[in-house]
Amino acid sequence: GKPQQSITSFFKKK
Amino acid sequence: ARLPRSAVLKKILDSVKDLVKETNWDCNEEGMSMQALDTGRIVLVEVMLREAAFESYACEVPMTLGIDMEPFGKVLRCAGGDEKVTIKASRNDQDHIELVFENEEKERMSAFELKLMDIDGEHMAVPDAEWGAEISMPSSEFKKIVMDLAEIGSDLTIAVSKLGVTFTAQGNNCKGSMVLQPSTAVDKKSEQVAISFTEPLEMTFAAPYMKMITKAAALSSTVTLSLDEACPICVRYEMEDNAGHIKYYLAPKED
Repeated sequence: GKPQQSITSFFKKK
Repeated sequence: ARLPRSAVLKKILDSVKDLVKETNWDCNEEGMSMQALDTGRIVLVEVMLREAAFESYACEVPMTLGIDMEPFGKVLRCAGGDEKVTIKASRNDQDHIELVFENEEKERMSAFELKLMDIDGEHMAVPDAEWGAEISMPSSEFKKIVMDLAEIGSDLTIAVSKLGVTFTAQGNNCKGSMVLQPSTAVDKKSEQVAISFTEPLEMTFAAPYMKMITKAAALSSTVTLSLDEACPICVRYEMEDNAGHIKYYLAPKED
Protein backbone atom coordinates (compact mmCIF):
# COMPACT_ATOMS: atom_id res chain seq x y z
CA GLY A 1 0.00 0.00 0.00
CA LYS A 2 0.82 3.68 -0.07
CA PRO A 3 2.68 5.25 2.87
CA GLN A 4 0.54 6.79 5.61
CA GLN A 5 0.80 10.54 6.10
CA SER A 6 0.64 12.16 9.52
CA ILE A 7 -1.89 14.78 10.66
CA THR A 8 1.03 16.91 11.84
CA SER A 9 2.22 17.27 8.24
CA PHE A 10 -0.99 19.21 7.56
CA PHE A 11 -2.04 20.86 10.81
CA LYS A 12 0.29 22.81 13.07
CA LYS A 13 0.26 23.01 16.84
CA LYS A 14 -1.65 25.97 18.23
CA ALA B 1 -23.92 19.69 33.60
CA ARG B 2 -26.93 17.46 33.35
CA LEU B 3 -27.62 15.30 30.30
CA PRO B 4 -31.10 13.85 29.85
CA ARG B 5 -29.67 10.48 28.75
CA SER B 6 -26.35 8.85 29.49
CA ALA B 7 -26.51 7.16 26.08
CA VAL B 8 -25.02 10.27 24.44
CA LEU B 9 -21.91 10.05 26.61
CA LYS B 10 -21.67 6.29 26.10
CA LYS B 11 -21.79 6.76 22.33
CA ILE B 12 -19.20 9.54 22.41
CA LEU B 13 -16.89 7.37 24.46
CA ASP B 14 -17.39 4.46 22.04
CA SER B 15 -16.63 6.79 19.14
CA VAL B 16 -13.28 7.95 20.47
CA LYS B 17 -11.91 5.24 22.76
CA ASP B 18 -10.19 3.24 20.00
CA LEU B 19 -8.24 6.34 19.07
CA VAL B 20 -7.72 8.25 22.28
CA LYS B 21 -6.93 6.85 25.75
CA GLU B 22 -6.85 10.11 27.67
CA THR B 23 -7.89 13.61 26.77
CA ASN B 24 -8.57 17.06 28.11
CA TRP B 25 -12.17 18.25 28.03
CA ASP B 26 -12.45 21.99 27.86
CA CYS B 27 -15.52 23.34 29.62
CA ASN B 28 -16.75 26.87 29.19
CA GLU B 29 -20.10 28.61 28.93
CA GLU B 30 -20.65 27.25 25.39
CA GLY B 31 -20.37 23.64 26.46
CA MET B 32 -17.85 20.82 26.70
CA SER B 33 -15.39 20.09 23.93
CA MET B 34 -12.30 18.06 23.30
CA GLN B 35 -9.69 17.69 20.62
CA ALA B 36 -7.13 14.89 20.53
CA LEU B 37 -4.69 13.16 18.23
CA ASP B 38 -4.38 9.39 18.27
CA THR B 39 -0.98 8.08 19.35
CA GLY B 40 -0.01 7.40 15.73
CA ARG B 41 -0.89 11.03 14.84
CA ILE B 42 -3.00 9.86 11.93
CA VAL B 43 -6.42 10.95 13.18
CA LEU B 44 -7.46 14.16 14.90
CA VAL B 45 -10.79 13.86 16.67
CA GLU B 46 -12.91 16.76 17.87
CA VAL B 47 -16.05 16.50 19.97
CA MET B 48 -18.37 19.36 20.81
CA LEU B 49 -21.26 19.02 23.23
CA ARG B 50 -23.06 22.34 23.18
CA GLU B 51 -25.06 23.77 26.02
CA ALA B 52 -28.15 22.76 24.02
CA ALA B 53 -27.23 19.09 24.56
CA PHE B 54 -27.82 19.46 28.27
CA GLU B 55 -30.96 19.62 30.36
CA SER B 56 -29.13 22.11 32.51
CA TYR B 57 -25.67 23.48 32.13
CA ALA B 58 -23.65 25.97 34.14
CA CYS B 59 -19.98 26.73 33.91
CA GLU B 60 -18.94 29.76 35.93
CA VAL B 61 -15.25 29.54 35.16
CA PRO B 62 -13.64 27.79 32.21
CA MET B 63 -12.12 24.49 33.33
CA THR B 64 -10.06 21.74 31.77
CA LEU B 65 -10.91 18.21 32.82
CA GLY B 66 -8.23 15.63 32.10
CA ILE B 67 -10.12 12.38 31.61
CA ASP B 68 -8.76 8.86 31.39
CA MET B 69 -11.15 7.03 29.06
CA GLU B 70 -10.78 3.60 30.64
CA PRO B 71 -12.09 4.39 34.16
CA PHE B 72 -14.56 6.83 32.60
CA GLY B 73 -15.93 3.92 30.55
CA LYS B 74 -16.16 1.72 33.64
CA VAL B 75 -18.19 4.40 35.43
CA LEU B 76 -20.45 5.01 32.42
CA ARG B 77 -21.21 1.31 32.11
CA CYS B 78 -22.94 1.62 35.49
CA ALA B 79 -25.50 4.01 33.99
CA GLY B 80 -28.59 2.85 32.15
CA GLY B 81 -28.79 4.39 28.68
CA ASP B 82 -31.94 6.32 29.56
CA GLU B 83 -30.70 7.51 32.94
CA LYS B 84 -29.87 11.13 33.48
CA VAL B 85 -26.26 12.02 34.08
CA THR B 86 -25.05 14.94 36.13
CA ILE B 87 -21.38 15.85 35.90
CA LYS B 88 -20.06 18.07 38.65
CA ALA B 89 -16.65 19.67 38.66
CA SER B 90 -15.60 21.93 41.50
CA ARG B 91 -13.22 24.79 40.92
CA ASN B 92 -11.99 24.42 44.49
CA ASP B 93 -11.16 20.76 44.15
CA GLN B 94 -9.96 19.99 40.64
CA ASP B 95 -8.67 16.57 41.61
CA HIS B 96 -11.81 14.71 40.54
CA ILE B 97 -15.28 15.04 39.05
CA GLU B 98 -18.52 13.56 40.33
CA LEU B 99 -20.98 11.70 38.16
CA VAL B 100 -24.52 11.06 39.33
CA PHE B 101 -26.90 8.78 37.44
CA GLU B 102 -30.63 8.97 38.05
CA ASN B 103 -33.38 6.97 36.46
CA GLU B 104 -36.52 8.71 35.27
CA GLU B 105 -38.65 7.74 38.24
CA LYS B 106 -35.80 8.54 40.60
CA GLU B 107 -36.12 5.15 42.16
CA ARG B 108 -32.42 4.73 41.85
CA MET B 109 -29.53 7.09 42.09
CA SER B 110 -25.89 6.20 41.83
CA ALA B 111 -22.87 8.39 42.38
CA PHE B 112 -19.29 8.00 41.26
CA GLU B 113 -16.06 9.89 41.52
CA LEU B 114 -13.56 9.97 38.71
CA LYS B 115 -10.03 11.11 39.36
CA LEU B 116 -8.81 13.74 36.92
CA MET B 117 -5.46 13.56 35.21
CA ASP B 118 -2.93 16.19 34.38
CA ILE B 119 -2.69 15.70 30.62
CA ASP B 120 -0.18 17.55 28.54
CA GLY B 121 -2.59 18.03 25.66
CA GLU B 122 -1.61 19.65 22.40
CA HIS B 123 -4.10 21.63 20.40
CA MET B 124 -3.86 21.56 16.65
CA ALA B 125 -4.95 24.49 14.52
CA VAL B 126 -7.30 23.22 11.84
CA PRO B 127 -7.29 25.67 8.93
CA ASP B 128 -10.59 26.65 7.36
CA ALA B 129 -10.64 24.67 4.17
CA GLU B 130 -12.32 25.23 0.86
CA TRP B 131 -13.27 21.64 0.26
CA GLY B 132 -12.97 20.22 -3.23
CA ALA B 133 -15.77 17.75 -2.60
CA GLU B 134 -18.50 17.17 -0.04
CA ILE B 135 -20.62 14.07 0.30
CA SER B 136 -23.43 13.61 2.75
CA MET B 137 -25.12 10.27 3.22
CA PRO B 138 -26.79 8.07 5.81
CA SER B 139 -24.18 7.23 8.44
CA SER B 140 -25.34 3.60 8.51
CA GLU B 141 -24.67 3.28 4.78
CA PHE B 142 -21.20 4.79 5.11
CA LYS B 143 -20.50 2.42 7.99
CA LYS B 144 -21.56 -0.64 6.00
CA ILE B 145 -19.46 0.36 2.97
CA VAL B 146 -16.37 0.92 5.11
CA MET B 147 -16.83 -2.26 7.17
CA ASP B 148 -17.35 -4.35 4.03
CA LEU B 149 -14.49 -2.89 2.02
CA ALA B 150 -12.09 -2.98 4.99
CA GLU B 151 -12.40 -6.77 4.77
CA ILE B 152 -11.22 -6.65 1.15
CA GLY B 153 -8.11 -4.51 1.59
CA SER B 154 -6.38 -2.08 3.92
CA ASP B 155 -6.39 0.84 1.50
CA LEU B 156 -9.71 2.58 0.94
CA THR B 157 -9.83 4.90 -2.04
CA ILE B 158 -12.57 7.51 -2.33
CA ALA B 159 -13.09 9.00 -5.76
CA VAL B 160 -15.55 11.76 -6.58
CA SER B 161 -16.53 12.47 -10.16
CA LYS B 162 -19.64 13.06 -12.21
CA LEU B 163 -20.24 9.30 -11.92
CA GLY B 164 -20.83 9.78 -8.21
CA VAL B 165 -18.67 8.73 -5.31
CA THR B 166 -16.74 5.51 -5.64
CA PHE B 167 -15.27 3.62 -2.68
CA THR B 168 -12.63 1.08 -3.68
CA ALA B 169 -10.54 -1.39 -1.72
CA GLN B 170 -7.88 -3.65 -3.12
CA GLY B 171 -6.49 -6.66 -1.31
CA ASN B 172 -4.08 -9.41 -2.35
CA ASN B 173 -6.76 -11.66 -3.74
CA CYS B 174 -9.66 -9.41 -4.45
CA LYS B 175 -10.75 -5.92 -5.27
CA GLY B 176 -14.10 -4.30 -4.74
CA SER B 177 -15.76 -1.00 -5.38
CA MET B 178 -19.09 0.57 -4.55
CA VAL B 179 -20.53 3.56 -6.35
CA LEU B 180 -23.11 5.88 -4.87
CA GLN B 181 -24.96 8.40 -6.95
CA PRO B 182 -26.88 11.38 -5.64
CA SER B 183 -30.34 10.24 -4.65
CA THR B 184 -33.30 12.04 -6.08
CA ALA B 185 -36.17 9.70 -5.24
CA VAL B 186 -35.72 9.64 -1.47
CA ASP B 187 -37.94 11.95 0.54
CA LYS B 188 -36.30 11.75 3.93
CA LYS B 189 -33.25 14.00 4.11
CA SER B 190 -31.44 11.59 6.41
CA GLU B 191 -31.66 8.88 3.73
CA GLN B 192 -30.36 11.04 0.91
CA VAL B 193 -26.98 10.95 -0.73
CA ALA B 194 -25.78 14.40 -1.81
CA ILE B 195 -22.53 15.00 -3.66
CA SER B 196 -20.92 18.30 -4.59
CA PHE B 197 -17.47 18.87 -6.04
CA THR B 198 -15.46 21.36 -8.03
CA GLU B 199 -12.94 19.02 -9.69
CA PRO B 200 -12.93 15.23 -9.74
CA LEU B 201 -10.62 13.89 -7.04
CA GLU B 202 -9.34 10.62 -5.73
CA MET B 203 -7.71 9.96 -2.38
CA THR B 204 -6.64 6.92 -0.40
CA PHE B 205 -7.07 6.35 3.31
CA ALA B 206 -6.26 3.55 5.75
CA ALA B 207 -9.33 1.34 6.00
CA PRO B 208 -8.70 0.27 9.63
CA TYR B 209 -8.75 3.91 10.72
CA MET B 210 -11.83 4.64 8.64
CA LYS B 211 -13.50 1.72 10.42
CA MET B 212 -12.87 3.35 13.82
CA ILE B 213 -14.36 6.56 12.47
CA THR B 214 -17.64 4.88 11.57
CA LYS B 215 -18.33 4.10 15.26
CA ALA B 216 -19.88 7.57 15.55
CA ALA B 217 -22.75 6.45 13.30
CA ALA B 218 -24.57 5.80 16.58
CA LEU B 219 -24.58 9.55 17.26
CA SER B 220 -26.11 10.77 14.02
CA SER B 221 -28.21 9.39 11.19
CA THR B 222 -26.15 11.27 8.60
CA VAL B 223 -22.48 11.81 7.94
CA THR B 224 -20.65 14.39 5.84
CA LEU B 225 -17.34 13.61 4.16
CA SER B 226 -15.32 16.65 3.13
CA LEU B 227 -12.36 16.06 0.86
CA ASP B 228 -9.69 18.13 -0.74
CA GLU B 229 -6.65 17.09 -2.75
CA ALA B 230 -3.69 16.28 -0.49
CA CYS B 231 -5.51 17.14 2.76
CA PRO B 232 -6.91 15.05 5.59
CA ILE B 233 -10.51 14.01 5.01
CA CYS B 234 -13.01 15.48 7.47
CA VAL B 235 -15.73 13.04 8.54
CA ARG B 236 -18.42 14.93 10.42
CA TYR B 237 -21.41 13.70 12.41
CA GLU B 238 -23.86 16.37 13.54
CA MET B 239 -26.03 15.46 16.48
CA GLU B 240 -29.72 16.31 16.47
CA ASP B 241 -31.16 19.52 17.91
CA ASN B 242 -27.89 21.45 17.66
CA ALA B 243 -26.53 19.32 20.50
CA GLY B 244 -23.04 19.21 19.02
CA HIS B 245 -20.86 17.20 16.70
CA ILE B 246 -18.00 14.80 16.36
CA LYS B 247 -15.43 15.39 13.64
CA TYR B 248 -12.56 13.23 12.58
CA TYR B 249 -9.68 14.35 10.38
CA LEU B 250 -7.89 11.37 8.85
CA ALA B 251 -4.57 11.95 7.08
CA PRO B 252 -4.38 10.43 3.60
CA LYS B 253 -2.04 7.74 2.31
CA GLU B 254 0.10 8.98 -0.49
CA ASP B 255 3.01 8.03 -2.71
